Amino acid sequence: AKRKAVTPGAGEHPLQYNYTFWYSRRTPSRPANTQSYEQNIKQIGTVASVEQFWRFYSHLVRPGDLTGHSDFHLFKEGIKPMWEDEANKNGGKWIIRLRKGLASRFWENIILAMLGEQFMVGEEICGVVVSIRFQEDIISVWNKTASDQATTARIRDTLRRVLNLPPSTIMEYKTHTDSIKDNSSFRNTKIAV
Amino acid sequence: GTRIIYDRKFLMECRNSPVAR
Repeated sequence: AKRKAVTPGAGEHPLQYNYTFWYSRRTPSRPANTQSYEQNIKQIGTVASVEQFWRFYSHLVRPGDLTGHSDFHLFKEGIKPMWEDEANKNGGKWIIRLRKGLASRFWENIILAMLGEQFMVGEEICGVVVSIRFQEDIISVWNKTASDQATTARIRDTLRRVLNLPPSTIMEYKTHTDSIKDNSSFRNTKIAV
Repeated sequence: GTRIIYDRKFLMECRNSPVAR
């Protein structure tokens, strides 16, 4: 179905891009093939201004209060949070693993950095994801071109700054091609020191 | 074109504006 275009309201502060929130939840026993992933991922809203963002965000459950195997995704409008999307297929993501209890704060800070255009990498950012898992939570930042090392380095450094990460924090990068190959988001990553 | 950049402090201030609530 065609959706009505989302635009900033009168007197609101426009964002550089419109962003769409998505939510997904998986029963761990079911196979995570592309079809079931696409069926499980639900578009929940699009925002075009700072004020629209806050109105929407304030009604969302905080990721730290979610249970089970679930994800919030915030992507530029028009980009599906899937490896196979045209905007993602040559891309990859930075991964930060968090101990339980930190996800809500990190999620908010990373969203604000993306909405405020703090990464300074042109059109490269596709979106951000918070993944709630049983033992740990994971924040990821997706960009368009996995092979562009200047861009990925700049994203990594911005993440360290906006999330105030200690220098010892392990950061991992994984290309979506590798994720498709081993059908896993967070296994077999490359560790950057 | 010009890029619309907001720092965290500004975005947090907008959170409390009447339009955002």
